[in-house]
Amino acid sequence: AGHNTIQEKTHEFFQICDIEDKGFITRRDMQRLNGELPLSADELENVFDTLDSDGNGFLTLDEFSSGFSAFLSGQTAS
Amino acid sequence: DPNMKGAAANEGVLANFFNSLLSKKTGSP
Repeated sequence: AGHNTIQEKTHEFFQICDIEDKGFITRRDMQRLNGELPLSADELENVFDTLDSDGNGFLTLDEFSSGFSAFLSGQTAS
Repeated sequence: DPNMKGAAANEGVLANFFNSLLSKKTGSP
C-alpha cells in the first residue's frame, strides 16, 4: 500500500512540474517553479541537473521517480 | 568519483525541493 502512495505522489509532483502535460520536464519548466516553490532559480537548476541523470535536458517520470526514491531513502536513513 | 561528490552536494537541495512539493500539497489550498 505504501508503495502505491509513493507512486501516486511521484506522479502528482511530476505533474506540478510538467505544467503543459508533455510527459517530461524541461529546464524551463523547472525555472517556472521559481514562483511556486521557496527555491531560488539556482537551486531549481541544481535540482534539474541532479535529477536529469543522463543529462539530455529532459526529465522523464522515470528519472524524476529515481530522484524521489533517493530523497525518501535519505529521509529514512537519517 | 566526482559524480558521487556532486550527488552528495545536491542531496540537500533535492531534499529541499521535495519537501517544498510535499508542503505545497499538504499546505493550504
